[in-house]
Amino acid sequence: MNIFRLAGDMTHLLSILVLLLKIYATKSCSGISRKTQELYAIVFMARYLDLFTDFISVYNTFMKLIFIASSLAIVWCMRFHPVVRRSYDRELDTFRYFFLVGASFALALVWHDKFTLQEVFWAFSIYLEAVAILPQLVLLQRSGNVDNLTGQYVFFLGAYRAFYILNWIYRYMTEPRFTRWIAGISGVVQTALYADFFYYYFISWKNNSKLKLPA
Amino acid sequence: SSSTDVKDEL
Repeated sequence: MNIFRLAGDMTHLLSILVLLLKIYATKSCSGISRKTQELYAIVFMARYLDLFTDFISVYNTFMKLIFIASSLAIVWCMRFHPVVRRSYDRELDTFRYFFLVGASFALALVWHDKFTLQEVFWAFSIYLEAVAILPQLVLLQRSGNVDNLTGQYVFFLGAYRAFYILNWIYRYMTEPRFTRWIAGISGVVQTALYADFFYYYFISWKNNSKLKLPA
Repeated sequence: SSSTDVKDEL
């Protein structure tokens, strides 16, 4: 564990807490893409299959369980909570996300560390995570306004990916034989998507105008 | 190579 990875994990946790706080405090999920949240639930369940086979540390196991439980809780709230579900922007959240799941799985079948069930699902989860934010960005683009908590949620998610890139650079330099091509390249793609969003978020915030992402 | 070692990241 190095400081960059810890900072990445903490900002990731913070992003989820911000989202839960928004839903709990406002009893509303407007501006949140349920499709993105469902993709994250799939990402964590596919990636953490190793909970059954490998023990790394108490911290590692605890965080994995937190990520699985919190993502399922958010999806549950948006689908079934009697008050929260009414504010779901169903007509704006129309991204065809099965395409992302299919493409990520197809890529995992051809590019993985080992052709085993666990490794293919791990690679699948990495590719899917890289693009899981897309339905959320499309929803924000359509609704045209981003409330502070939703903006902070996406900001912390972006910070988490940026810290992980620093972590990989650090490990590459300090650990012999450390390479993470799959996670590294996917991580750069994912961080670029967030950086792009923040560029337009910042511009619209500075001009005090509606968010306008390029189509 | 270590790319196929146990995945120790989240």
